[in-house]
Amino acid sequence: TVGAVALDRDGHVAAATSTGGITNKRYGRVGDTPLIGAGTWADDRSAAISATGHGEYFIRAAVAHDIAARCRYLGVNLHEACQQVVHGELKTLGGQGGVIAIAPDGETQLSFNTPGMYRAWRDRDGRLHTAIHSED
Amino acid sequence: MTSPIALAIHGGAGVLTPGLLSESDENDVHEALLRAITAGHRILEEGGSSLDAVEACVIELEECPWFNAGKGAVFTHDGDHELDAAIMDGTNCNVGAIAGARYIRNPIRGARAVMEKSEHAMLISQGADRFLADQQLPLVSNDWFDTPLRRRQWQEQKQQGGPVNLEPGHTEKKFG
Repeated sequence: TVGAVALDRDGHVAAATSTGGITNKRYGRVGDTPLIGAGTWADDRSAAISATGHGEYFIRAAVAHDIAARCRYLGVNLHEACQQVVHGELKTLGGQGGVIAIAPDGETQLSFNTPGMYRAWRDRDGRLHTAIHSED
Repeated sequence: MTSPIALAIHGGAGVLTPGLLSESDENDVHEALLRAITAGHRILEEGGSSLDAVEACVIELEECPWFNAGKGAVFTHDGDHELDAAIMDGTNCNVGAIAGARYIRNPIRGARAVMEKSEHAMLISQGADRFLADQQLPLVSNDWFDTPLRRRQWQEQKQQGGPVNLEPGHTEKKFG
């Protein structure tokens, strides 16, 4: 699954996610579809989130919306919200994977509970970075 | 006053431990990731919208056979490809999504078309294909998404017998 989240100069966030699902899937399975609220979410009042991983667990945990809701209603920062959901709620259910997330203030998070995630990001100084493994 | 810009992308997660990919393959992945984020970054730097930026990044990733989306999408049990995508605009919470589409070259373009040119939030399967056929977007035959790597992974999965076990700890080495 691939995805992107962004914040533009007008202060608007957006999220996009695309996937082929899981190998050998049957029965019209849409468990890995980036459902709005599970795998994809964007709201200028909270954050933009795109997820990758074991999709049916992301649906059960409503991962993307849960992260945004924690920011909006509880006032926690994006790092804390991602930690609570990806390493808490999702992992408790047995779900593996990760998210990328951006807040309207520019805070950028790349959070995953697997040994790696293909990822890239722009830092606050404008430099672009790429990484694969958790220790990268 | 203008906002700071920010951008991040992902290309899948899983047991991506050092040594799983050759150094050459890892370099290819890094280059592909850089190409994808650069596409969106350029738009943001020039004052473009976050919506255009995320779409541009995902199109680049869909065109790269390393990632499970667009070209290089995994095979279904029936030996074809079903593509899913979603996009959301934080300005107004508009959304568009497709699932089980088979012919749209860049599924994220299809999701955006659903958002901007239909009154719906999500279209699936043949209905999505029919809608997308009317949208003046590039279409391809379903086998355009094939790659030798994905075919090999699919055949290995089939030889193991039975459906994919979706319980924790039994997933593929890399998924998402």
